[in-house]
Amino acid sequence: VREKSSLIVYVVTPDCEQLPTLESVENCLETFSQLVWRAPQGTFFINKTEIEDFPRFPHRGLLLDTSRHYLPLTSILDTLDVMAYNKLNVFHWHIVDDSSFPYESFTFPELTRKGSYNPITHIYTAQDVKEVIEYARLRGIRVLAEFDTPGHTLSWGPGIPGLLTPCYAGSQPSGTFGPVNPIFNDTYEFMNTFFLEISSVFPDFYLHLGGDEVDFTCWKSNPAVRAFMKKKGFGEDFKQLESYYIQKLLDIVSAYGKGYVVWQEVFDNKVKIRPDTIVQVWREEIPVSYLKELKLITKAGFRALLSAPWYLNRITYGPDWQEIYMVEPLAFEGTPKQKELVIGGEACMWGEYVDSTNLVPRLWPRGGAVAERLWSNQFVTDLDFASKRLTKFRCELLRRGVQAQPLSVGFCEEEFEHT
Amino acid sequence: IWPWPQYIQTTSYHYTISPDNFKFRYHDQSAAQAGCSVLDEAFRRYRVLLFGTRNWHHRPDEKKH
Repeated sequence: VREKSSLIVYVVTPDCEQLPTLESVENCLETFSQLVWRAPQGTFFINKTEIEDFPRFPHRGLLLDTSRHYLPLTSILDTLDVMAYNKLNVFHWHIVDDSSFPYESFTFPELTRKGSYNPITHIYTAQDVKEVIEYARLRGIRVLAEFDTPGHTLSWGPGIPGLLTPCYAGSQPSGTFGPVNPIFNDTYEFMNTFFLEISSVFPDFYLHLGGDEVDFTCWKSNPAVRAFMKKKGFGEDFKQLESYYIQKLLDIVSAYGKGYVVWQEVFDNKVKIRPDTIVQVWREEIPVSYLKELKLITKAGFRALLSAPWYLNRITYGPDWQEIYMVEPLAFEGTPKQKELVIGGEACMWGEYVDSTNLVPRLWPRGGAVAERLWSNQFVTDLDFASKRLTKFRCELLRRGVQAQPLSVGFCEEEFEHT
Repeated sequence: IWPWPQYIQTTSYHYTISPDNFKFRYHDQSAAQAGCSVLDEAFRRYRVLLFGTRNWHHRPDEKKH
């Protein structure tokens, strides 16, 4: 047996210090590392192999919610490592939500001081954010930050008084607050300044602006909002008010030279959006099935991302990775041009019942099922073949120190090395 | 391999790899050369992933139980 002593890397483009983009041509050492195997005596081998590889979809993401439960920086960095092992290339950082505002804004520090679980320990400083972006860059991963508005913003309220809509019970304020108040100029002045900061802190061309699950009941209860609706001629259609807000926000963000990703409601509610907007599908059945939604979005000429069938925070007993694996993102009626507009998808890990104690085993190797669906060609669908490889890959993850959960009965040699 | 590549053909013919001698190298005509942070760092990480951090200059069977 002859020895091989080097791996020679030939890179076509010289952009070593650049950030990855949606258009980046990808390649990596991951495949090579998985080809090397070790005999029981300890010798390393590699079989003579020819590989040609490229991803099926350019956007292969993982959404991590770091608001409902705070995730320590180390959890995020470790996740980026495992993403790279799975060739996932977009970290969708759902950094703030109703529950907490851990992003430390230098323009509006009160947001974090008053909105995070703990302003000293449970925050992401400017240095943390830089570290995440650089750590991701070195692994070919983009960081897509999400600052969801006008809904899901309860944690923004204490830091910016007047930003949220006061809800009413009859003619009196009820003491509770709803979505961002869309009727005041101050709201847009704040957003203008805030997103100027966000645009400079997060260098990716795209920002995720959310736009989902806007609760109209609070807006409906507020007399000033109702008067504004009347003045604008919106009648009782609060979707038009949402559109009014989102439209202004999109104008603000576009003025900073950024593109944006929005949740599907923005499209469903017929908000006027730029042609290069990416619409992310997260609802499985409502208002229509996710495949139908993809059909409608692409028919309207927008690019789409699929997440609806890939909520990994949901758990079931048994091999639920198979269902995740068998999703075919292009199984909707549409022209080839429409199908080209589906640029990929994202696995999602929402934080209600997930924190750093259970993130890793819940994510991996199930996240790998999404990763292969988005990377490999459409004909790679054999469950037995996938099962054998994913089981083995899980053992490789264990060897690399990732506490990935088992797929079924069995064992890994690597377990003995850890005991 | 996970995820499965677009095209792969493997044979039973195999080579040994010695952690002592193995090197990641830039092709002479590669647009990226030594000093390219993304690749230099990747080479370092993948050496550890492949062979671990132990000192391979010792005979591999020295500490075998």
